[in-house]
Amino acid sequence: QTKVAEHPGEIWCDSLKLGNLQLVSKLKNPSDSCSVDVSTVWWEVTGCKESCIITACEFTVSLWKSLDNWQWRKVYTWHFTEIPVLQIIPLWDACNLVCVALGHLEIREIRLLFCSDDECLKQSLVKSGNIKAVLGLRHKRLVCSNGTLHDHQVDLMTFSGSGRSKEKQTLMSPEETILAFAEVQGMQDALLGTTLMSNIVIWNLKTGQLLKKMQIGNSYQASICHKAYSDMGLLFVVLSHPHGKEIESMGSPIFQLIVINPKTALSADVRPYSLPQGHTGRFLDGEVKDTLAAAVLTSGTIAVWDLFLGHCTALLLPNSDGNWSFVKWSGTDSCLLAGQKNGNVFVYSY
Amino acid sequence: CSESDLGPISLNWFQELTSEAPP
Repeated sequence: QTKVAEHPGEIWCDSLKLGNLQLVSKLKNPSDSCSVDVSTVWWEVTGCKESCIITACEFTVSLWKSLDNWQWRKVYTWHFTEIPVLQIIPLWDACNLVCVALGHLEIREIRLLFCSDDECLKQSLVKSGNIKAVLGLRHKRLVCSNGTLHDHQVDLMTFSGSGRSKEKQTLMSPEETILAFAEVQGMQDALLGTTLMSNIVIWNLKTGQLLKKMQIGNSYQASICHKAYSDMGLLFVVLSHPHGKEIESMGSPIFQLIVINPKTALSADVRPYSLPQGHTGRFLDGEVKDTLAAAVLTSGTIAVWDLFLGHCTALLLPNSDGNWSFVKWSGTDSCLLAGQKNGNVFVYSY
Repeated sequence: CSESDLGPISLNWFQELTSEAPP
């Protein structure tokens, strides 16, 4: 038995109803340019710190304040003129600060967005160059890797409360291209990364040391790490394979959970997260929060997995306005933010 | 997988790797 909800965005849930998506609100960005990303951020609006939605179009980034009854009002918009916005980089526990990545196909600039004391919108250049991977961390920190093989650099930046200054620390480079970073739940000074050559690397964020470089096999080439969990001396890592080949009969897993013993660098597969029968597609974009993973697929559908249960718990099919193109979890509650290129952002409670 | 697949497990792996890694 499958439950199919009404428009907008057909929702499929499994018969056990272990997960459910319910549409609670819709934001319409009237900008003519293409929407590229969404996230949530803590912001002090009219003297009150609250969780706001932040949306990005090609040349604008807008902050939305919540009103009553799940309605949203746009309060600030930052404008960009030369390089388009690629993604929002939230700094998870920061207030009144958010970063954005700008570029064409690859990230060329990272900018910090904030407001001055007199409520003027400000932006400052944090990093420029050939940026390969970036992640916002807790405690107003941002990690990014840039440069090519010979001048490869991994920087950890810490921003002041107001965003006016930053401290920079260099992490030891694994001397190969880093594709993605992930925080390690349960080990706050650890940072994990995946590399182009199928390695997983671990840093100590306090000392900047590169603790381990571990080969995870050719079947994981160019994997993206989304989240890691440290438990009982082992590291559990959620990966996706944006370049994975789809096997027609069963499809390739969208996410994969592996386990690594960091002491021995030995690893094993734990569980694949695949699409239900009859659905196909490859990973385009996605996010893992706590035990929930969401992905936008090449088919234009959004799929949600409960990592503990091990199976897909909800599917959000494209609606009459078109395919889904980006998806994020809200920072404060179990809401799924689903966006389309035309500026529509739908908020679903899970 | 069992402990024999992954080798000996240490609950203090982070501290141990930090002391073993180059500064």
